Amino acid sequence: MNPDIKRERENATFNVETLTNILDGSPQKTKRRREIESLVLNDPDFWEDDPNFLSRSERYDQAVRKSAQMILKLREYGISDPDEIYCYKNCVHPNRAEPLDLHLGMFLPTLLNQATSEQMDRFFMPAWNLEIIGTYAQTEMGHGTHLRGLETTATYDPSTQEFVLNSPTISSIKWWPGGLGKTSNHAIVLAQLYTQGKCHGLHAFIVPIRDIKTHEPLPGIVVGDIGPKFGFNEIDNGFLKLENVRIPRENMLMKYAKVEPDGAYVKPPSSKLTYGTMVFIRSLIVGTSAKAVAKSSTIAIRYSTVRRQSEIRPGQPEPQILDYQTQQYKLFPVLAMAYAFTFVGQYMTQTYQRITGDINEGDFSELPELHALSAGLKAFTTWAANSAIEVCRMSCGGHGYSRSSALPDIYTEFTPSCTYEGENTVMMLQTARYLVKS
Amino acid sequence: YRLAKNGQQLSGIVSYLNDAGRGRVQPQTVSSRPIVVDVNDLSSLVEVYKLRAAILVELAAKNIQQDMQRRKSEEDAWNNNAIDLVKASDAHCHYVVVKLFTDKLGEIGDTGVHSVLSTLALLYTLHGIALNSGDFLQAGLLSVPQMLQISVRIKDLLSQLRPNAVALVDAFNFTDRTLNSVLGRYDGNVYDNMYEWARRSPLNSTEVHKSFHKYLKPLRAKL
Repeated sequence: MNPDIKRERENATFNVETLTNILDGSPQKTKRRREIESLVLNDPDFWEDDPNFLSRSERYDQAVRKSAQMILKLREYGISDPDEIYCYKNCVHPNRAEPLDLHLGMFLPTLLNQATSEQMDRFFMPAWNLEIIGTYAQTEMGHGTHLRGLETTATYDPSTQEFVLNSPTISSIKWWPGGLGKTSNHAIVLAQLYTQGKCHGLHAFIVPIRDIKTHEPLPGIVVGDIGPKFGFNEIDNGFLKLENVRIPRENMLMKYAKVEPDGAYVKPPSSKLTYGTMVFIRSLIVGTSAKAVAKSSTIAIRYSTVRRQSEIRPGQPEPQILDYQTQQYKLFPVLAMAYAFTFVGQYMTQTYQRITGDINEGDFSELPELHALSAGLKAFTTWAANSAIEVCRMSCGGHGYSRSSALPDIYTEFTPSCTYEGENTVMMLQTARYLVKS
Repeated sequence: YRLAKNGQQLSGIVSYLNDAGRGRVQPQTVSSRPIVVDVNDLSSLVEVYKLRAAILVELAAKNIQQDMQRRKSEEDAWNNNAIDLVKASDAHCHYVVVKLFTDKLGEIGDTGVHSVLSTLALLYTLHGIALNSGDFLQAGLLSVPQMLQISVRIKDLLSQLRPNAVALVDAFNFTDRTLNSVLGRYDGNVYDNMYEWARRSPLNSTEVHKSFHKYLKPLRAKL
């Protein structure tokens, strides 16, 4: 142990374990988290080549191997609680997204929240067993957060009781969904529903995109990877072009809105229900912001106690750089932010679960507030966290630039959250609409 | 805001707009007495964040109203005031974060942990005020001497936190494998591990890289 960091620990005025328990939620939760972490960390199946030294294709390959192992192990150990799955996943793929993220984080939750019981019977177990690997295709090349501008169409044909899906323009090609390029064989596609000559706005459809056995793209489907990005090296973010793709009527997610066999449209109780999965993810992003800032501040503060540089008093030994007021001024507000966002993340998860429970009981009264709060806090925390990670990187001087510090990867993996699941300025304006009009 | 202005009672996190809607929240003149007297009192600081949010929401709403009275459509008036609207949302979210952090302190019984987290919460709150001082000063929520007092207090808080900084990050309890950072190693043995890591770079797999034979050596022969 480095003597400087050892001495720091000896000087603390509070019990670290007590605070860890508060951050985890309880001593039992800390214990369980550590059990799960040791399952992963001691498992040779998860040992990996350092991704910093691999090509993108090799990184994707390694990530798919680990994700496949992860699914097997989760079954083997009987881990099914969503929080525990999330914890296990974060140990298998530390600081980075993975190819099955959209399947686990958006495809399955969308089925749970928006599928009818018949649809659950058809899709859920195959998806749980990864016969169906799904993603969530909403964003288009020419349209992002403004959902009414999406161009993909799903036109109901009562003669065959099918929907015909089309990407009518180049700008309507689905663009960005994680796992769409190479991993998934199904996508939940958000498209403008046309029936009986009328457009009824955006609805969700389950669209098979690759053959379940051969994994070849199906007729009418053009699918692939969108290429290298700023971070997200393990993920095959993809494009999807639909050319007269026919799917059965039963593939529209119909827990709320419905299309009857004759083409009659039944409205949902709230138009916001279609976007429930986005609200779920936005609520989670608040906690993700906290984690990114917590990791970055851990790295920068520990390093700042080990690093000695220059002099404060002439002739004295080089001080720890954390003794410089400017270093404290950079890092301690970031540390405070990490704690603040952790508690806000806990609150958002609890609030999401409470309001979702009410929605399942038919009470939609708090849905607008949840929408506004999750949108605003998603934007507020990701903007702040994004700058904070950069402050931490700069606080580590030249070594912050090295990939060995992990700070460049934390930054590039986190930055997309300022634009995905709703571009931040647009999110703030949605919150403003609620504040002004409510 | 508009519902509150029409006399409806709002509940939940936006209930603070009840007062704004009824004209009970007004920016103060610079000369009038500021609302917060004690910059060390978290609950009164939460209160000024709340007032700042209410004032900025009201300001944005009034600007939209004025534009509409000048025969602008509601949509154009909205776009014309989008900067104010984003600022209002930002202030609202900032208030929510500060409030939730302060509320959390009430749940913590352990004295040592409560003390250090209170210091962090105060730093977060005062640092936010310092960064957005224009909003607080313009609204008359704080005075210029108080802003100077806040600057001094922030420096005190930095020194107060210094002995606990490593313990506070240790409490996040990241393992070395999940952190995956040579600089952030728990044992602090940074330099020897950084050297080891660099040695594993693929560029070091051979002592002489092939590019020397392919390009530099032929180039040298030509010069």
